[in-house]
Amino acid sequence: ELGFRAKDEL
Amino acid sequence: MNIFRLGGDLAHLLAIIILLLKIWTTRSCAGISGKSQILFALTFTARYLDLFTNFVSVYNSVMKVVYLAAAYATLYLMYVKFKATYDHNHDTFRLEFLILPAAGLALIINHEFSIIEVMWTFSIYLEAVAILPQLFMVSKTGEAESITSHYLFALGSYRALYIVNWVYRYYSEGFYDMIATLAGVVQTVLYCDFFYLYITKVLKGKKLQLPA
Repeated sequence: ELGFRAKDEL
Repeated sequence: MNIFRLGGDLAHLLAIIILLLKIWTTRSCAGISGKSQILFALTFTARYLDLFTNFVSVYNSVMKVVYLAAAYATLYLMYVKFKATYDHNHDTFRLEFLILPAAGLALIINHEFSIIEVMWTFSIYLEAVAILPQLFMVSKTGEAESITSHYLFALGSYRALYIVNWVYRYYSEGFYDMIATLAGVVQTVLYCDFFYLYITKVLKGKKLQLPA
């Protein structure tokens, strides 16, 4: 429910 | 990549360049909070631990290196080269009041309990509050040079644009990250009164004066 980390973002 | 995130990254890069130019050209770091700069260096260090292990794109790697180099270059200029111009007396925010809660929260609320993920989460929470020493310093001195207010405007705009990017990504690809988004909202809200002063005063050529 927290979603997930965007590995492509700075 | 979308125009909101690209705009955010460019605003962030602009802020970092404005700050370096201000310190370098005026040979002074008056009015700049060294403590906030320490928090930004800590933020990038904790966030980019995967710089060498997780290649995303040339752009991504280059920007990470630029942010890290600029953060540490700023610390060098403030604490070594132009140390005499650093305003200790007005830069008094206790860093442990920001670092410890961010670290504690990162251990409790994260996407995954691993070193890289917890350090990334710590960097997200820390970045959200990293500007507080700077805003505290501006409120204590009661004013800021216009170059410093341009720096703060660009810095505040960067995360505001990232919020638009997250909204766009949610509707276009169903992506969402509640940790980064909520921390980003907190970070941007902290700039609100500054944004108001910047738009009503600085853009009209007046000096940024905080109501005493």
